[in-house]
Amino acid sequence: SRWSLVIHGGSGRFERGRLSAETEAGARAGLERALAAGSAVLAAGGNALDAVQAAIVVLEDDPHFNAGHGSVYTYEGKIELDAAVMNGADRAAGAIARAHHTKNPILLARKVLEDSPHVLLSGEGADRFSAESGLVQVENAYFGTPERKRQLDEMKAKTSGWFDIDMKYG
Amino acid sequence: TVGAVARDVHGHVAAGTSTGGLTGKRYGRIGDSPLIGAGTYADDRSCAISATGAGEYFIRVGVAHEICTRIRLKAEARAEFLAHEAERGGTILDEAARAKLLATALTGDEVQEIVDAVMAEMVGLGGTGGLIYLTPWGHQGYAFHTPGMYRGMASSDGARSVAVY
Repeated sequence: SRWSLVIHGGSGRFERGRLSAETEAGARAGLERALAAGSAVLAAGGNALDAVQAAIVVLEDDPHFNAGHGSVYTYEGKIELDAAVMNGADRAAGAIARAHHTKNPILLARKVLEDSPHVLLSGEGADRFSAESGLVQVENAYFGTPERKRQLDEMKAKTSGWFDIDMKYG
Repeated sequence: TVGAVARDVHGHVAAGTSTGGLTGKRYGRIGDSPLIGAGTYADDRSCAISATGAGEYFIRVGVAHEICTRIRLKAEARAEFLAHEAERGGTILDEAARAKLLATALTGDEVQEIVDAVMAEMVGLGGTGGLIYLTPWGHQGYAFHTPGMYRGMASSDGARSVAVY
């Protein structure tokens, strides 16, 4: 009868003093809300897949995190979204890559898991499947923020390595 | 990148990951998050995992699946050994007793050692990042090779924590 939930909001060079107090407080508040959302599902006897989804939707809607609203920009100035969910009970899985318009990408991954015979859909096909599935669609610009645009401009102004995640904010 | 792993009251686990990728990525690059077995994996026989970091390295190691496989094989082998020993001593184990053996086959430290070993392999190739994990038997935790990782935990015993560093 015991349940557990663990979440993350990304890793990187989050050294003390480098994060503003406001950013850190905002991110912590987002994590708290995500824990509350997932915990509510589990405490009510809900299943693990629904709890994972509930927690991630909160983080996707929070601009402090690089997922959904608050995602980083590609070199060309667009935003491409990836997501995956997997159920340990039967190893059913759903994933999407380079989606552009689904407000909550984790819901699209869940749709792939439940309503398609596939595991991974990508690009325009993922977008089309999302619209046909009735998920909430938004303009690609919805996912961006001024801070993410600033980070892209900074990254382009420097010649960092391909995998310099400190610069790339992944 | 964001992610979550959960264990429900029925003992089932699940994992999810969502990301915008890397700032300035080009050429249709895709990282580990949507690749089942690299950045996301869940199996009731072993573990649920969600990762974050330099995706190319998590893909090359198959981090999430590799951890789950090592946990499953070690737990099953030890449970089988203990069952064999019990039966040699004259104790016939039913299905419930065998399930209990499996659930207690590994300690939390042993699970963490497996997680750390696979992450060290990934770091050894030049990668960096972190992950969260949770087993169907109640082990849970994280590992990261960056100065910080946004993370949080909650459970039915009332524990709840959020951390960055």
